[in-house]
Amino acid sequence: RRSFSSKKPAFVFNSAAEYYKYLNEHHSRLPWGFSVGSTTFKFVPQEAPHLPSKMTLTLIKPHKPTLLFGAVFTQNACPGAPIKVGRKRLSEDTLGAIIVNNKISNVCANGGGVSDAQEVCDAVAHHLDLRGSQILPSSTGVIGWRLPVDPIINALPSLVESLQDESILPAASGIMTTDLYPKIRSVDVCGGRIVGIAKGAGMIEPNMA
Amino acid sequence: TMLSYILTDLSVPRETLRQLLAEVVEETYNAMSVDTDESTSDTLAIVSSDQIPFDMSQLEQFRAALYEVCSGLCEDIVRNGEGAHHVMRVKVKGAESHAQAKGIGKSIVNSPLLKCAVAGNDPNVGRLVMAVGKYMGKHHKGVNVSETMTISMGGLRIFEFGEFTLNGDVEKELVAHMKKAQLTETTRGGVDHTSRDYPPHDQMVEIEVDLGLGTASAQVLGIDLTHEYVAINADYRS
Repeated sequence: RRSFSSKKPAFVFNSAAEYYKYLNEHHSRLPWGFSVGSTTFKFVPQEAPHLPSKMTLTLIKPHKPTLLFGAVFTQNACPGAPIKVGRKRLSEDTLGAIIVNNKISNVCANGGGVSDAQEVCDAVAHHLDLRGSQILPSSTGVIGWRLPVDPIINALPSLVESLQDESILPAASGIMTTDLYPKIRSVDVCGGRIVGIAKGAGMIEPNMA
Repeated sequence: TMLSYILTDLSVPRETLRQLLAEVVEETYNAMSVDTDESTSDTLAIVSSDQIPFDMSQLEQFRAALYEVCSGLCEDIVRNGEGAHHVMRVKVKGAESHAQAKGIGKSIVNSPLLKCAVAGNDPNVGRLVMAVGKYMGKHHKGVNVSETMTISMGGLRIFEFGEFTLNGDVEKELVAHMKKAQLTETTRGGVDHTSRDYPPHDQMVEIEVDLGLGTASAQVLGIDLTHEYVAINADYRS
């Protein structure tokens, strides 16, 4: 187990290869009943056509829609569209998947961020034989830009194709923005397993409720 | 922005899962700060695939495991904080309430002057007292905490009952403690730690405050404020 204390011997990584080996051996195994996938595609932001960009989509999916889910969200008074949609999802009976994009946060974008997020959810649901209301959207990245909905939808077949049941590492890497490395922690407990991933390097003082 | 997703195969009931999540988030994700800025998009979701029956008598074990996962991820986030050379862990105890303990911890890790002192390995611990007093003056007027509190850094007592307990030797030890927790260009074979693609920091700057007012406690994580943080964010373009 990785320790991080001034009082105990610390687990020190001396290279990225060593760190990834550690993640693969100790933390990346998915709990039973989940699939994870990711795909990257190029797009041209309409707000900055001179800056062709890459976006990564990450899909996290229980094998069957589940009643057992929860979430907390920022209390920032100018929340992104996925936050508004996500809060509504908490009252749904079941959750079927989580779709995450990096690069653009879909916050206060021209043209209707909520409808863009919903359109992406509907398209993901179509590929997974679910309802759009069973999809939780998440976005992170530039504030103020509009989600490139069509390129995202075009990338969904590749995303679904990438689903696998072994490792959460593609998701931990796929959600990164300015992060330098993926973050995964896990614990085996009560005959089962908990695995978590996170991203974030700046604009960090969460106050979620 | 902070995004996090927690997956489990244990069939923990929905309301229990949500209650536990709220409790653990308050002690972990809501108790860290890289740069004092709350994102418009912070999200943490927890999902169970409902595969393995869960015995409610094991709730405390599950809670402890969830805490371990979440607190570990928070450590990873602050270690990756933009421009971070030092990570700080502030433990506040002897508070009248958890909110007071956490508020003081946040006041310390969010103080620009204290963050800069840590960045420079400067034993300017007067800034620590300032950060405690600033919070108390705003939120608990009339409590003269300087008469009741003690402060330690790196296990060294530096303030107690209204007076600093510093001398040249203690200051040298404080500097040594901060340097031990610092990343530099010359450690680990001269690697540029600001762009390293694996976790740095195997040690933290440890600060402990005992307010001597009550029994509540909290732990908060933060980082120093460096030239690199300013460079990264001043040079950042959409």
